[in-house]
Amino acid sequence: TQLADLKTLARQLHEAYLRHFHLSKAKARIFLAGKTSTPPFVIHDLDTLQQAQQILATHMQGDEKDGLVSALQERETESRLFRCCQHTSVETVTQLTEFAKAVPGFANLDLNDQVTLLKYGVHEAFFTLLASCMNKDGLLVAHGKGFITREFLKSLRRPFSDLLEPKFQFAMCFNALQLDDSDLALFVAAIICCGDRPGLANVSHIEFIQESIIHALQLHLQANHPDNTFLFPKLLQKLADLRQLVTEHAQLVQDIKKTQDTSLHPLLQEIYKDMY
Amino acid sequence: LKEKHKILHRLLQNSTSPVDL
Repeated sequence: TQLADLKTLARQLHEAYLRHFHLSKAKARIFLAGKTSTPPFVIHDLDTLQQAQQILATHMQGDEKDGLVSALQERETESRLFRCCQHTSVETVTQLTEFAKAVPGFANLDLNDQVTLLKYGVHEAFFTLLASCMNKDGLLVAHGKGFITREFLKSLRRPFSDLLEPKFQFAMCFNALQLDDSDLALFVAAIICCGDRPGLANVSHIEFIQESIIHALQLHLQANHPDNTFLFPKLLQKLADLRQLVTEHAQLVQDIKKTQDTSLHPLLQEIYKDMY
Repeated sequence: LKEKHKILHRLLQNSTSPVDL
């Protein structure tokens, strides 16, 4: 019975993941491989960034709130791209919140604990999902309609040039594990339902949910990747790597906010405030 | 926590609502 329950949990989380995250890894890999009728528009310098404004704006007519379009209307390149990054973060946080609510047991937790789990978990989950949109050369943007090269991002002035390069380095190691969307659904749920976030009230309840997810993940990996014996321990190690990545990211964002003439979205301000 | 995380709180309590940039 327990085995059947864990399989059901894996299925439920996979379904919730496909329901709430618009760009699955499977779809992103098709875009990255150029196997779509309209390949992504490649942004590799200032000229192509300007062109993206027209091209992507045409693609997105009727979507007035799209961050890429409004961000591209800003004057400075770095500010524009920083705003694009924020837009993607905010969009992903809203998707992750809906996904979290679909994790069995999450919605019954104390509301303050739900807030704490999201505050500490969303960026780790975001960088996990971002890896699906990355290859060694760049990053898919605007729901797969654009592709920004890694070299262009590295050529920005500091500190903006430091924003995404560590995420590329993480993504290259993480993508080497060759997880699919069903594996990622369980991994992202395990990131969110984590019993050792600071300030949690009901740790035992969260640990109970987390243990089920981790157990379901272990069984799912055995079935889905039977030849990769060490995949499960490798993936647990990635949880520690993600925590380090987020700590450094939060510091960098605070530095950008203090030293650059840029604003930070109120939702991201809430998350970063008193985080680490 | 509720006071300091009003938007997260709102996202948790409501179904998906747009978060404007």
